[in-house]
Amino acid sequence: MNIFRLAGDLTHLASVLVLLLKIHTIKSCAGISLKTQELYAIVFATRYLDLFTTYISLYNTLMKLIFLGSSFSIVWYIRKHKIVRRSYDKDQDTFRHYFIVLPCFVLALIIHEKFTVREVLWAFSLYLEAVAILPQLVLLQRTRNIDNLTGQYVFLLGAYRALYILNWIYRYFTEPHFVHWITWISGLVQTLLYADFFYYYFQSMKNNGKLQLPA
Amino acid sequence: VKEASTKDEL
Repeated sequence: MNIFRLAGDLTHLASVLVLLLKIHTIKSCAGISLKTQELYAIVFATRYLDLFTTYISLYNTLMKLIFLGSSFSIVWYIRKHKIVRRSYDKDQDTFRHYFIVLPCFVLALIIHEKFTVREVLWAFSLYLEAVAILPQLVLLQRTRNIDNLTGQYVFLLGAYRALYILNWIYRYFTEPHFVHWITWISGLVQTLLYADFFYYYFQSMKNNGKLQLPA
Repeated sequence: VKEASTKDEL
């Protein structure tokens, strides 16, 4: 465990807790893409399969439980909660996320570390995580300006992945045989997807106006 | 030496 990874995990934890808190307190999910939340639930479900078989550390198990619990409860809130669901803008959140899931699954069948169920699902979850933010970014483009909680959510998610890249660089130089192209490339692609969002996010911080994304 | 994996990451 190094500082980059711990900071990355805590930033990731903060992103889901910020989101859960927002939905729970103001009982609204305006501006939040349900599709992205569903994709994240799938990412965690397919990656944390080993939760009950291999024990790595209390920290690891605890964080996996929190991520699984929070992502599924966010999906439940948006789909089922009688008040929250009314604020879900389903005719704006129209990104056909099956166009994301299937290519990731096919890619995982082609590129993986070992051809076993767990390894293929693990690769699938990495590819899916890289693109899971797309429906949310499309929704932000559509709804133009966003309230700053959603902006913070996307910002924290991007920061978590950027910190993980620093973690991989650190581990590459400190641990022998630490070469994992699948993880690195999908993590890099994911971070690049956030790059333009970061640009507009910092722009809006500078002139501290509402975050306006270009059409 | 055991292959250092990213599987111990979240």
